[in-house]
Amino acid sequence: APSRRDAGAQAWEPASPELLRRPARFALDTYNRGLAAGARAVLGTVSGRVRRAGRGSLYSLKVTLEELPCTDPMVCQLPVTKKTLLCSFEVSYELGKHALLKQDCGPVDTKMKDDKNETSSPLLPLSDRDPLPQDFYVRMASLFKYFITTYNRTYETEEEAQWRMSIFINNMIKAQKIQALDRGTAQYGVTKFSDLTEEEFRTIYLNPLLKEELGKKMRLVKFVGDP
Amino acid sequence: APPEWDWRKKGAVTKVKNQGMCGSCWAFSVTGNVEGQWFLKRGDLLSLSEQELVDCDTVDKACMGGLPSNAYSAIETLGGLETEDDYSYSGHLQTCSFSAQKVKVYINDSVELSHNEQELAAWLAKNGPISIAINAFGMQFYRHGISHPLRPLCSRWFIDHAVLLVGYGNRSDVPFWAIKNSWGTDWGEEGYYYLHRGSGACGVNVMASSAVVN
Repeated sequence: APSRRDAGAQAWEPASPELLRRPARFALDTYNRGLAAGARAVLGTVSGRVRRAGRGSLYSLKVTLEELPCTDPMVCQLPVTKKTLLCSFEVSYELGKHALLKQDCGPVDTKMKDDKNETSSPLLPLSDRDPLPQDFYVRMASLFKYFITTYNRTYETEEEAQWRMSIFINNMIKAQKIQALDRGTAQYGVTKFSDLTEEEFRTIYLNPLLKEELGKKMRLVKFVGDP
Repeated sequence: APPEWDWRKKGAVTKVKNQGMCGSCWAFSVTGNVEGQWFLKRGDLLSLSEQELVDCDTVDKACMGGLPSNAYSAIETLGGLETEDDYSYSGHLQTCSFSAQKVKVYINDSVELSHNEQELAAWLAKNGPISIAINAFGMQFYRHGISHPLRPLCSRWFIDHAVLLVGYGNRSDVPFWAIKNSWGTDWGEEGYYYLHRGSGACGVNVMASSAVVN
Protein backbone atom coordinates (compact mmCIF):
# COMPACT_ATOMS: atom_id res chain seq x y z
CA ALA A 1 0.00 0.00 0.00
CA PRO A 2 2.54 2.56 1.00
CA SER A 3 4.97 4.49 -1.15
CA ARG A 4 6.42 3.46 -4.46
CA ARG A 5 9.95 3.29 -3.16
CA ASP A 6 10.51 -0.35 -2.28
CA ALA A 7 9.24 -3.93 -2.61
CA GLY A 8 6.35 -4.15 -4.98
CA ALA A 9 6.07 -0.41 -4.97
CA GLN A 10 6.62 0.02 -8.69
CA ALA A 11 4.27 -1.17 -11.37
CA TRP A 12 5.05 -3.94 -13.85
CA GLU A 13 6.89 -2.73 -16.95
CA PRO A 14 7.43 -4.51 -20.26
CA ALA A 15 11.00 -5.75 -20.58
CA SER A 16 13.27 -6.09 -23.58
CA PRO A 17 14.51 -9.54 -24.69
CA GLU A 18 18.05 -8.54 -23.65
CA LEU A 19 16.89 -7.77 -20.14
CA LEU A 20 15.03 -11.07 -19.89
CA ARG A 21 17.85 -13.24 -21.20
CA ARG A 22 19.67 -13.77 -17.90
CA PRO A 23 16.61 -14.54 -15.73
CA ALA A 24 15.28 -16.81 -18.50
CA ARG A 25 18.61 -18.65 -18.68
CA PHE A 26 18.59 -19.03 -14.90
CA ALA A 27 15.04 -20.43 -14.98
CA LEU A 28 16.03 -22.84 -17.75
CA ASP A 29 19.07 -24.08 -15.83
CA THR A 30 16.93 -24.67 -12.76
CA TYR A 31 14.31 -26.44 -14.86
CA ASN A 32 16.93 -28.69 -16.44
CA ARG A 33 18.26 -29.71 -13.03
CA GLY A 34 14.85 -31.26 -12.33
CA LEU A 35 14.77 -33.35 -15.50
CA ALA A 36 15.72 -37.01 -15.75
CA ALA A 37 19.34 -37.79 -16.46
CA GLY A 38 20.12 -37.39 -20.14
CA ALA A 39 17.17 -35.13 -20.84
CA ARG A 40 17.36 -31.38 -21.21
CA ALA A 41 15.38 -28.47 -22.55
CA VAL A 42 16.48 -25.47 -24.58
CA LEU A 43 15.01 -21.98 -24.65
CA GLY A 44 12.50 -21.08 -27.34
CA THR A 45 10.71 -17.75 -27.22
CA VAL A 46 10.95 -15.46 -24.22
CA SER A 47 8.68 -12.59 -23.29
CA GLY A 48 7.87 -10.97 -20.00
CA ARG A 49 7.79 -7.98 -17.72
CA VAL A 50 9.70 -6.63 -14.77
CA ARG A 51 8.98 -4.94 -11.46
CA ARG A 52 11.76 -3.04 -9.75
CA ALA A 53 12.18 -2.19 -6.10
CA GLY A 54 15.28 -0.71 -4.58
CA ARG A 55 18.17 -2.83 -5.76
CA GLY A 56 15.98 -5.82 -6.59
CA SER A 57 13.90 -6.87 -9.57
CA LEU A 58 11.15 -9.40 -10.11
CA TYR A 59 10.78 -10.89 -13.58
CA SER A 60 7.58 -12.53 -14.78
CA LEU A 61 8.46 -14.63 -17.82
CA LYS A 62 6.48 -16.49 -20.47
CA VAL A 63 8.88 -18.91 -22.09
CA THR A 64 8.60 -21.74 -24.54
CA LEU A 65 10.98 -24.63 -23.92
CA GLU A 66 11.89 -27.38 -26.32
CA GLU A 67 12.46 -30.59 -24.41
CA LEU A 68 15.04 -32.52 -26.41
CA PRO A 69 14.73 -36.28 -26.62
CA CYS A 70 17.12 -38.22 -24.47
CA THR A 71 19.97 -39.34 -26.70
CA ASP A 72 22.28 -41.12 -24.28
CA PRO A 73 21.42 -44.85 -24.37
CA MET A 74 23.25 -45.35 -21.06
CA VAL A 75 20.73 -43.22 -19.19
CA CYS A 76 17.58 -43.10 -21.37
CA GLN A 77 14.80 -45.20 -19.93
CA LEU A 78 12.29 -44.81 -22.76
CA PRO A 79 12.49 -43.19 -26.15
CA VAL A 80 10.79 -39.83 -25.73
CA THR A 81 9.74 -37.57 -28.57
CA LYS A 82 10.61 -33.93 -28.63
CA LYS A 83 7.94 -31.72 -27.08
CA THR A 84 7.32 -28.02 -26.65
CA LEU A 85 6.35 -26.60 -23.29
CA LEU A 86 4.90 -23.24 -22.36
CA CYS A 87 6.23 -22.10 -19.01
CA SER A 88 5.50 -19.25 -16.65
CA PHE A 89 8.45 -18.41 -14.43
CA GLU A 90 8.86 -15.79 -11.75
CA VAL A 91 12.50 -15.00 -11.07
CA SER A 92 13.81 -12.48 -8.57
CA TYR A 93 17.20 -10.79 -8.73
CA GLU A 94 18.46 -9.45 -5.43
CA LEU A 95 21.90 -8.96 -3.93
CA GLY A 96 23.53 -10.24 -7.11
CA LYS A 97 21.64 -13.53 -7.10
CA HIS A 98 18.76 -14.95 -9.07
CA ALA A 99 16.09 -17.09 -7.40
CA LEU A 100 13.30 -19.02 -9.09
CA LEU A 101 10.15 -18.26 -7.11
CA LYS A 102 7.50 -19.90 -9.27
CA GLN A 103 7.43 -22.35 -12.11
CA ASP A 104 4.42 -23.57 -14.03
CA CYS A 105 5.01 -25.59 -17.20
CA GLY A 106 2.72 -27.58 -19.45
CA PRO A 107 2.56 -28.90 -23.00
CA VAL A 108 2.07 -25.99 -25.32
CA ASP A 109 -1.38 -26.87 -26.70
CA THR A 110 -3.08 -27.85 -23.42
CA LYS A 111 -1.25 -25.03 -21.67
CA MET A 112 -2.74 -22.49 -24.08
CA LYS A 113 -6.23 -23.74 -23.17
CA ASP A 114 -5.54 -23.74 -19.45
CA ASP A 115 -3.80 -20.41 -19.35
CA LYS A 116 -6.83 -18.45 -18.17
CA ASN A 117 -7.11 -20.64 -15.10
CA GLU A 118 -3.41 -20.57 -14.48
CA THR A 119 -2.35 -22.01 -11.18
CA SER A 120 1.17 -22.14 -10.00
CA SER A 121 2.68 -23.41 -6.84
CA PRO A 122 5.84 -22.45 -5.02
CA LEU A 123 8.75 -24.74 -5.63
CA LEU A 124 9.63 -27.23 -2.96
CA PRO A 125 13.07 -28.52 -3.87
CA LEU A 126 12.70 -31.93 -2.25
CA SER A 127 12.52 -35.17 -4.09
CA ASP A 128 9.03 -36.58 -4.61
CA ARG A 129 10.55 -39.93 -5.39
CA ASP A 130 11.44 -40.87 -1.83
CA PRO A 131 9.57 -44.08 -1.02
CA LEU A 132 6.78 -43.74 1.55
CA PRO A 133 6.97 -45.91 4.67
CA GLN A 134 4.83 -49.06 4.53
CA ASP A 135 2.49 -47.94 7.29
CA PHE A 136 2.15 -44.45 5.81
CA TYR A 137 -1.53 -44.69 4.86
CA VAL A 138 -2.47 -46.28 8.17
CA ARG A 139 -0.78 -43.44 10.02
CA MET A 140 -2.41 -40.88 7.74
CA ALA A 141 -5.87 -42.39 8.24
CA SER A 142 -5.38 -42.23 11.98
CA LEU A 143 -4.18 -38.61 11.74
CA PHE A 144 -7.17 -37.69 9.56
CA LYS A 145 -9.48 -39.20 12.19
CA TYR A 146 -7.77 -37.05 14.82
CA PHE A 147 -8.22 -34.00 12.57
CA ILE A 148 -11.95 -34.67 12.06
CA THR A 149 -12.51 -35.08 15.79
CA THR A 150 -10.39 -32.11 16.86
CA TYR A 151 -11.91 -29.65 14.40
CA ASN A 152 -15.44 -31.09 14.29
CA ARG A 153 -15.40 -31.73 10.56
CA THR A 154 -18.38 -33.34 8.88
CA TYR A 155 -18.59 -34.22 5.21
CA GLU A 156 -21.83 -34.68 3.34
CA THR A 157 -20.92 -37.82 1.42
CA GLU A 158 -18.46 -40.66 1.58
CA GLU A 159 -16.94 -39.38 -1.68
CA GLU A 160 -16.32 -35.96 -0.19
CA ALA A 161 -14.71 -37.54 2.86
CA GLN A 162 -12.43 -39.57 0.59
CA TRP A 163 -11.57 -36.47 -1.41
CA ARG A 164 -10.82 -34.44 1.73
CA MET A 165 -8.68 -37.28 3.08
CA SER A 166 -6.61 -37.31 -0.10
CA ILE A 167 -6.11 -33.54 0.21
CA PHE A 168 -5.22 -34.01 3.87
CA ILE A 169 -2.58 -36.60 3.01
CA ASN A 170 -1.05 -34.37 0.33
CA ASN A 171 -1.03 -31.52 2.81
CA MET A 172 0.75 -33.58 5.44
CA ILE A 173 3.46 -34.39 2.91
CA LYS A 174 3.67 -30.70 2.04
CA ALA A 175 3.85 -29.73 5.73
CA GLN A 176 6.68 -32.21 6.19
CA LYS A 177 8.61 -30.57 3.34
CA ILE A 178 8.02 -27.10 4.76
CA GLN A 179 9.21 -28.42 8.12
CA ALA A 180 12.38 -29.83 6.58
CA LEU A 181 13.16 -26.49 4.95
CA ASP A 182 12.43 -24.26 7.94
CA ARG A 183 15.48 -22.72 9.58
CA GLY A 184 13.68 -21.63 12.73
CA THR A 185 12.03 -23.58 15.51
CA ALA A 186 8.53 -23.75 13.99
CA GLN A 187 6.51 -26.95 13.90
CA TYR A 188 4.20 -27.56 10.97
CA GLY A 189 1.52 -30.20 10.76
CA VAL A 190 -2.20 -30.67 11.33
CA THR A 191 -4.18 -27.43 11.57
CA LYS A 192 -7.81 -26.58 11.03
CA PHE A 193 -6.92 -25.82 7.40
CA SER A 194 -5.43 -29.25 6.68
CA ASP A 195 -8.30 -30.49 4.50
CA LEU A 196 -8.17 -27.52 2.12
CA THR A 197 -6.25 -27.40 -1.13
CA GLU A 198 -3.73 -24.60 -1.43
CA GLU A 199 -6.02 -22.94 -3.97
CA GLU A 200 -9.01 -23.10 -1.60
CA PHE A 201 -6.94 -21.75 1.26
CA ARG A 202 -5.64 -18.85 -0.81
CA THR A 203 -9.05 -17.98 -2.19
CA ILE A 204 -10.86 -18.10 1.13
CA TYR A 205 -8.37 -16.77 3.66
CA LEU A 206 -5.72 -14.72 1.88
CA ASN A 207 -5.65 -11.34 0.23
CA PRO A 208 -4.32 -11.15 -3.34
CA LEU A 209 -4.63 -7.35 -3.48
CA LEU A 210 -1.66 -6.96 -1.14
CA LYS A 211 0.64 -8.34 -3.81
CA GLU A 212 -0.24 -5.52 -6.18
CA GLU A 213 0.13 -2.69 -3.65
CA LEU A 214 -1.75 0.03 -5.49
CA GLY A 215 -3.27 1.68 -2.46
CA LYS A 216 -3.21 5.24 -1.28
CA LYS A 217 0.28 6.63 -0.80
CA MET A 218 1.11 7.45 2.80
CA ARG A 219 3.58 9.78 4.42
CA LEU A 220 6.80 8.00 5.39
CA VAL A 221 7.83 8.36 9.02
CA LYS A 222 11.43 9.46 9.31
CA PHE A 223 13.28 7.47 11.93
CA VAL A 224 15.37 9.64 14.22
CA GLY A 225 17.77 7.65 16.36
CA ASP A 226 17.80 8.69 20.00
CA PRO A 227 21.38 9.01 21.24
CA ALA B 1 14.90 -0.56 20.65
CA PRO B 2 14.66 -2.33 23.98
CA PRO B 3 15.76 -5.99 23.75
CA GLU B 4 12.16 -7.20 23.97
CA TRP B 5 8.69 -5.77 24.00
CA ASP B 6 5.16 -7.16 24.24
CA TRP B 7 2.12 -4.90 23.99
CA ARG B 8 -0.12 -7.79 25.12
CA LYS B 9 1.39 -7.50 28.58
CA LYS B 10 0.63 -3.79 28.63
CA GLY B 11 -3.05 -4.12 27.79
CA ALA B 12 -2.88 -2.63 24.30
CA VAL B 13 -4.13 -5.68 22.40
CA THR B 14 -7.65 -7.09 22.24
CA LYS B 15 -8.35 -10.82 22.14
CA VAL B 16 -7.61 -12.78 18.97
CA LYS B 17 -10.48 -12.51 16.49
CA ASN B 18 -11.58 -14.77 13.64
CA GLN B 19 -12.08 -13.50 10.11
CA GLY B 20 -13.94 -16.69 9.15
CA MET B 21 -14.19 -17.68 5.50
CA CYS B 22 -13.54 -14.14 4.28
CA GLY B 23 -10.35 -12.46 3.01
CA SER B 24 -10.75 -9.53 5.39
CA CYS B 25 -7.35 -9.80 7.09
CA TRP B 26 -6.64 -6.21 6.01
CA ALA B 27 -9.55 -4.95 8.14
CA PHE B 28 -8.39 -6.93 11.20
CA SER B 29 -4.82 -5.69 10.79
CA VAL B 30 -5.98 -2.07 10.67
CA THR B 31 -8.49 -2.25 13.54
CA GLY B 32 -5.80 -3.96 15.64
CA ASN B 33 -3.49 -1.05 14.97
CA VAL B 34 -6.17 1.56 15.70
CA GLU B 35 -7.13 -0.27 18.91
CA GLY B 36 -3.49 0.04 20.02
CA GLN B 37 -3.16 3.68 18.99
CA TRP B 38 -6.37 4.63 20.77
CA PHE B 39 -5.30 2.78 23.91
CA LEU B 40 -1.95 4.54 23.96
CA LYS B 41 -3.39 8.01 23.33
CA ARG B 42 -6.66 7.75 25.25
CA GLY B 43 -6.12 4.95 27.74
CA ASP B 44 -9.14 2.85 26.68
CA LEU B 45 -8.81 -0.50 24.97
CA LEU B 46 -11.86 -0.84 22.74
CA SER B 47 -12.53 -3.74 20.42
CA LEU B 48 -13.29 -2.09 17.09
CA SER B 49 -15.44 -3.07 14.14
CA GLU B 50 -13.94 -4.84 11.13
CA GLN B 51 -17.39 -5.28 9.61
CA GLU B 52 -17.69 -1.50 9.26
CA LEU B 53 -14.63 -1.60 6.99
CA VAL B 54 -15.81 -4.70 5.12
CA ASP B 55 -19.17 -3.04 4.38
CA CYS B 56 -18.34 0.65 4.10
CA ASP B 57 -14.78 0.92 2.70
CA THR B 58 -15.82 1.08 -0.93
CA VAL B 59 -12.26 1.29 -2.28
CA ASP B 60 -11.34 -2.11 -0.89
CA LYS B 61 -12.94 -5.37 -1.87
CA ALA B 62 -14.47 -6.68 1.38
CA CYS B 63 -13.89 -10.46 1.56
CA MET B 64 -11.94 -10.39 -1.70
CA GLY B 65 -9.13 -8.42 -0.07
CA GLY B 66 -8.03 -4.88 0.66
CA LEU B 67 -5.16 -2.62 1.56
CA PRO B 68 -4.45 -1.07 4.96
CA SER B 69 -3.65 2.29 3.33
CA ASN B 70 -7.13 2.45 1.82
CA ALA B 71 -8.70 1.34 5.08
CA TYR B 72 -7.10 4.21 7.02
CA SER B 73 -8.52 6.62 4.42
CA ALA B 74 -11.94 5.02 4.74
CA ILE B 75 -11.86 5.45 8.53
CA GLU B 76 -10.97 9.12 8.12
CA THR B 77 -13.66 9.65 5.48
CA LEU B 78 -16.36 7.86 7.44
CA GLY B 79 -15.45 9.77 10.59
CA GLY B 80 -14.21 6.90 12.73
CA LEU B 81 -14.85 3.35 13.84
CA GLU B 82 -17.71 1.85 15.77
CA THR B 83 -17.05 -0.84 18.34
CA GLU B 84 -17.31 -4.57 17.75
CA ASP B 85 -20.45 -4.66 19.89
CA ASP B 86 -22.19 -1.91 17.92
CA TYR B 87 -21.24 -3.16 14.44
CA SER B 88 -20.48 -6.84 14.87
CA TYR B 89 -18.64 -9.12 12.49
CA SER B 90 -20.58 -11.36 10.12
CA GLY B 91 -17.78 -12.44 7.77
CA HIS B 92 -19.55 -11.47 4.56
CA LEU B 93 -20.30 -8.26 2.71
CA GLN B 94 -23.48 -6.53 3.87
CA THR B 95 -25.04 -3.17 3.13
CA CYS B 96 -23.14 -0.46 4.98
CA SER B 97 -24.99 0.39 8.18
CA PHE B 98 -22.45 2.78 9.65
CA SER B 99 -23.82 5.31 12.10
CA ALA B 100 -21.79 8.44 12.87
CA GLN B 101 -23.53 8.63 16.25
CA LYS B 102 -21.99 5.31 17.26
CA VAL B 103 -18.40 6.26 16.44
CA LYS B 104 -16.15 5.68 19.44
CA VAL B 105 -12.73 6.14 17.87
CA TYR B 106 -11.27 8.40 15.21
CA ILE B 107 -7.90 8.71 13.54
CA ASN B 108 -6.21 11.84 12.19
CA ASP B 109 -3.74 10.42 9.71
CA SER B 110 -1.80 7.33 8.71
CA VAL B 111 1.89 6.76 8.09
CA GLU B 112 4.16 4.32 6.37
CA LEU B 113 6.96 2.96 8.55
CA SER B 114 10.57 2.06 7.96
CA HIS B 115 11.67 -1.10 6.14
CA ASN B 116 14.50 -1.51 8.65
CA GLU B 117 13.50 -4.11 11.25
CA GLN B 118 15.57 -2.51 14.00
CA GLU B 119 13.79 0.78 13.39
CA LEU B 120 10.44 -1.01 13.28
CA ALA B 121 11.18 -2.57 16.66
CA ALA B 122 12.08 0.83 18.09
CA TRP B 123 8.92 2.38 16.65
CA LEU B 124 6.77 -0.46 18.00
CA ALA B 125 8.17 -0.19 21.52
CA LYS B 126 7.57 3.54 21.56
CA ASN B 127 4.33 3.88 19.61
CA GLY B 128 2.33 0.65 19.67
CA PRO B 129 1.35 -2.37 17.54
CA ILE B 130 2.02 -2.07 13.79
CA SER B 131 -0.10 -3.12 10.84
CA ILE B 132 2.01 -5.23 8.49
CA ALA B 133 1.51 -7.61 5.59
CA ILE B 134 3.48 -10.77 4.90
CA ASN B 135 3.83 -13.70 2.58
CA ALA B 136 1.70 -16.40 4.25
CA PHE B 137 3.85 -19.29 3.00
CA GLY B 138 3.55 -22.24 5.39
CA MET B 139 0.96 -20.58 7.61
CA GLN B 140 -1.71 -23.05 6.48
CA PHE B 141 0.20 -25.70 8.44
CA TYR B 142 1.87 -23.63 11.17
CA ARG B 143 1.39 -24.91 14.73
CA HIS B 144 3.95 -23.21 16.95
CA GLY B 145 7.53 -22.00 17.25
CA ILE B 146 9.46 -19.41 15.28
CA SER B 147 8.94 -19.72 11.57
CA HIS B 148 11.92 -19.00 9.33
CA PRO B 149 11.31 -20.33 5.82
CA LEU B 150 14.03 -20.29 3.18
CA ARG B 151 14.04 -16.92 1.48
CA PRO B 152 13.04 -18.06 -2.05
CA LEU B 153 10.09 -20.00 -0.60
CA CYS B 154 8.74 -17.02 1.30
CA SER B 155 9.59 -14.11 -0.93
CA ARG B 156 8.74 -10.51 -0.13
CA TRP B 157 7.34 -10.29 -3.65
CA PHE B 158 4.29 -12.41 -2.79
CA ILE B 159 2.71 -10.57 0.10
CA ASP B 160 -0.79 -11.95 0.64
CA HIS B 161 -1.81 -11.64 4.29
CA ALA B 162 -2.21 -8.64 6.60
CA VAL B 163 -1.55 -9.09 10.32
CA LEU B 164 -0.48 -7.11 13.39
CA LEU B 165 2.98 -6.88 14.99
CA VAL B 166 2.42 -6.73 18.74
CA GLY B 167 5.87 -7.45 20.10
CA TYR B 168 9.30 -8.91 19.64
CA GLY B 169 12.01 -10.70 21.58
CA ASN B 170 14.23 -13.77 21.57
CA ARG B 171 13.51 -17.40 22.36
CA SER B 172 16.66 -19.40 22.99
CA ASP B 173 18.63 -16.75 21.10
CA VAL B 174 16.31 -16.89 18.08
CA PRO B 175 14.93 -13.39 17.45
CA PHE B 176 11.22 -13.24 16.68
CA TRP B 177 8.31 -10.98 15.95
CA ALA B 178 5.07 -11.78 17.82
CA ILE B 179 2.27 -11.47 15.31
CA LYS B 180 -1.44 -11.32 16.04
CA ASN B 181 -3.35 -13.20 13.37
CA SER B 182 -7.10 -13.22 12.70
CA TRP B 183 -7.75 -16.95 12.25
CA GLY B 184 -9.07 -17.62 15.77
CA THR B 185 -7.33 -18.99 18.85
CA ASP B 186 -7.45 -22.55 17.53
CA TRP B 187 -4.67 -21.77 15.08
CA GLY B 188 -0.95 -21.23 15.83
CA GLU B 189 0.07 -20.32 19.37
CA GLU B 190 -3.36 -19.28 20.72
CA GLY B 191 -3.91 -17.38 17.50
CA TYR B 192 -0.41 -15.88 17.34
CA TYR B 193 2.31 -16.47 14.78
CA TYR B 194 6.01 -16.13 15.55
CA LEU B 195 8.27 -15.14 12.67
CA HIS B 196 12.03 -14.76 12.51
CA ARG B 197 13.15 -11.17 13.11
CA GLY B 198 16.06 -9.42 11.39
CA SER B 199 16.16 -11.23 8.07
CA GLY B 200 13.21 -9.68 6.28
CA ALA B 201 11.53 -13.08 6.55
CA CYS B 202 8.42 -13.35 4.35
CA GLY B 203 8.51 -9.61 3.66
CA VAL B 204 7.68 -8.73 7.27
CA ASN B 205 9.35 -5.33 6.84
CA VAL B 206 7.97 -4.14 3.50
CA MET B 207 4.45 -2.95 4.28
CA ALA B 208 4.43 -1.60 7.82
CA SER B 209 2.02 1.20 8.62
CA SER B 210 0.07 2.81 11.39
CA ALA B 211 -2.82 5.13 12.01
CA VAL B 212 -2.10 8.40 13.82
CA VAL B 213 -4.34 9.54 16.66
CA ASN B 214 -3.63 13.05 17.90
